[in-house]
Amino acid sequence: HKEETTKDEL
Amino acid sequence: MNIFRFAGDMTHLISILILLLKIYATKSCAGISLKTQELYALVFLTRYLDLFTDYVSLYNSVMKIVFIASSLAIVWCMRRHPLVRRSYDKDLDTFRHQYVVLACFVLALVLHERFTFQEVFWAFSIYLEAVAILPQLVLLQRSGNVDNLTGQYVLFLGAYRGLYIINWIYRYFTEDHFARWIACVSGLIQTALYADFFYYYYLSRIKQDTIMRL
Repeated sequence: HKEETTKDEL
Repeated sequence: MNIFRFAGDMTHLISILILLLKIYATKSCAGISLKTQELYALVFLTRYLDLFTDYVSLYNSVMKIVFIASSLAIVWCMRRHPLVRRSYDKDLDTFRHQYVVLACFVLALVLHERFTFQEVFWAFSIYLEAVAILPQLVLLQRSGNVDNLTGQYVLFLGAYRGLYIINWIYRYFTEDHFARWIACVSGLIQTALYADFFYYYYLSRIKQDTIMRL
């Protein structure tokens, strides 16, 4: 299942 | 990082460069909302609290510093620069941004991923970014005729938001991860604000141009 991303966006 | 995310970051950067260029070249900030610029400075300062604690990439760190520095420079010019500050449309820039800041902070206290200093301020910055353009949109609508650079500034900001949504869709289908729901929902609301504005603003401008030509 999918997991949330780390905060890698700006 | 996919091409949509990168293109989104670049249009965001270009929008800020357009604003700096306009202020530098014309020594004027006519048509620019100081309140929106202050909100963006607050957005970057509160979101990038992780600058020294969480390293993602050199690209991310450099962009964070560029966004913080450029937004502070714009606010400084509009408030302190002897020539630029004179052209500020104070009477047109009347949006009550303090209530928006308060509302976003309360929302961040209620809706966040974890109740920590960084996480609450991260959520606050996401909520605030979604509505930070409102004083600028109000100013544009009130001042009527807007110079090309100001129009292009808002256009590039809108493009940045649109590309980020495509980036989230792309990531959803290509990665095992999906973007954070707080950022997605706020991002959708923010993009809807731009879409609504573009729809009515450019539609009315096209109408006006047609009437002028006739």
